[in-house]
Amino acid sequence: TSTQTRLESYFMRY
Amino acid sequence: MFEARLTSGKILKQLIEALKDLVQEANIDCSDDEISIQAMDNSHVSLVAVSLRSGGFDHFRCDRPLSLGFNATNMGKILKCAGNEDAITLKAEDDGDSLSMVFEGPNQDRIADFGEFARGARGSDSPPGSRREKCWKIDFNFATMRGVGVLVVIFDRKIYELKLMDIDSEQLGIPDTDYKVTIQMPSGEFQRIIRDMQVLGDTLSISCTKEGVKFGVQGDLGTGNVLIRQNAHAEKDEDRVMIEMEEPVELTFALRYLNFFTKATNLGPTVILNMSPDVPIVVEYPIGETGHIKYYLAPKIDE
Repeated sequence: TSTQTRLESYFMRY
Repeated sequence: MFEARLTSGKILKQLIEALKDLVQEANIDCSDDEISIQAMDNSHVSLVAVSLRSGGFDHFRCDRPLSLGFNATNMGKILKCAGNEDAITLKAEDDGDSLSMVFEGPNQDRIADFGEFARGARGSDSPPGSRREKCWKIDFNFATMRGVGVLVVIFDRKIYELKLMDIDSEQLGIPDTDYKVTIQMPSGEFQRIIRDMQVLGDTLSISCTKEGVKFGVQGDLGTGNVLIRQNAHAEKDEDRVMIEMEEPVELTFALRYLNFFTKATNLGPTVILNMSPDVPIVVEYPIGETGHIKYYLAPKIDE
């Protein structure tokens, strides 16, 4: 099984 | 004041079509050198980033940076009223709450003699429905143009106003990244692969090795695999497959989102995929010399 990651795990919010 | 005219208004129609299923609301950010859009889908799994450089417009004016918040579905509805051959002009005041969109057909220009028009403007004996009367009804401002030798009468101009909204946009800073793998391939072929793979399952693995790029899916029905090999010498540029690889990369993604991205296929013949281990894929559709639409999608990670 695989889990969907979110973009905030990779890119900084500003 | 912001004003931008795109001769090929179709680009704007296709751009909004390409993002409206993914994002409901977004800001058009206007600056001196471009208009751009950055927005995430509701679940923050994917992001769309659009850039249209000012040089790609045949008229561009932006006095100060503006953020125009819009509802993508509503804008799509209005843009459906524009013909594929229409030029589209966007206009917004600095403190306005609407975006004006002017659609002009390709053959809209008619030259009318000033004298003839002046008689029409005074409401002379033009029979109803005559060309003169039509001019007069369409744009009364011509009456103020006395002294000018010729008039350009616009018969086919539609003006729509889209209500703007304040949108708290959550912008992400996306660092410049050197990706380990860059694949350029025909956008139509990528669209077909995504469509076909969806029949079998909901997760796509994309694996790039020396052999080529392998797209694979496993589902209850069975499995599917498509291998794309480098083909840098195809006769037509748009048929070329080019693979640059520093090291092999394999990632898995939700097909549902990749399918949303392929709505941009009409914007250009080529798609570029950028991948590195354990980071979001970038699916980029270049838009001629004008700009691009890029999609970022977070990978799925094995538990």
